[in-house]
Amino acid sequence: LPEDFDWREKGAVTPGTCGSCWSFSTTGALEGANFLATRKLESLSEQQLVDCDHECDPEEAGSCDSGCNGGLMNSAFEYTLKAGGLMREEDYPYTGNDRGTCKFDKSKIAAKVANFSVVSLDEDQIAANLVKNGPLAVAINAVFMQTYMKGVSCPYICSKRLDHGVLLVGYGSAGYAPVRMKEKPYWIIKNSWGESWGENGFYKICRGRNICGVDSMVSTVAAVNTNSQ
Amino acid sequence: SAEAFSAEGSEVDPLIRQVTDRQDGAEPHLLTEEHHFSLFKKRFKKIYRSQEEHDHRFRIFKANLKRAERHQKLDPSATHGVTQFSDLTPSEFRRTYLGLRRLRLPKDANEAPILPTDN
Repeated sequence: LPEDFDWREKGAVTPGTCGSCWSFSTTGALEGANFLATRKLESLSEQQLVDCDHECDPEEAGSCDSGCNGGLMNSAFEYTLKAGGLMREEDYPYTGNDRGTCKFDKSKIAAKVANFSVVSLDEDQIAANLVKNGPLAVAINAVFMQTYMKGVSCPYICSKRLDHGVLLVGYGSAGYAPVRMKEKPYWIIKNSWGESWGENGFYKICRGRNICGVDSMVSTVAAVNTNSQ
Repeated sequence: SAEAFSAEGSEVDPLIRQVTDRQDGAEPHLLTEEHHFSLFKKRFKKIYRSQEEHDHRFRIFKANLKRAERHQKLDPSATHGVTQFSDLTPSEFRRTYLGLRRLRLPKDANEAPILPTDN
């Protein structure tokens, strides 16, 4: 595994913000996988997931994806697999509300899911899947993110109750921690709150202890190479 | 420590400097909070529909300054302070900006194959 790795440097991460974190995390992972499969970076539609994805978790009655009321990345991958794929952002733009009807147009699919899976709670496996399969959809507890501005976040205490969906795009071997004069290995996370938040929209959280539950629910997705079709 | 920002949003001073006592005896801490709130409103272009709403948001802002200080103590390797969410209560923040369904790993989810991680 490389010491440091960052998909942003390889052109696999789109810009962009979105109010529906679970669809942001889902589209971000599929954008990366689609880039790996087709070498094209396409910004995919979160609004299609918000309007059209009401996939339920088979294990939990009533736990269905529902726009601004929340969703799950794995259920969203399942929806995308069944629906045939996601449209481009430009063809199905983000409106910021979930009162619209589904306007999915099968003829305008830009990315297709081949398969998706959950990565075990093992940081080397998470790093290996990140390097091999592209950015990963992860869940996290966001309590420290409301006041976060920069640096490597490594709270002494942080709940592992997951309440936010983000995108894992890379990792660094050492992030300078001025206060404790320590070098800290960290994950690089793309958040959905815009570039005026955090480090130009990104968050760094230290590795090693499943801090804030960041290693607890990691999903990787593979895309179909639509170039050949 | 909440960072002080100039109106343009760039950092002017990484720490809140203790404001020296003023002649009129104004409470320096209050001055600091009001000062930060006016910078916050300018930086994030916040406009409140009434004086009542403004005062309500200022109370929340002051509580969030304290929260940022607590977070800074609990998380010293990052910098915590005033963000665009500093006039939201924690529950407003959760309701508006988070949105993950109660999470359990779906039992039928495929497990990713174990990948080699040495050399």
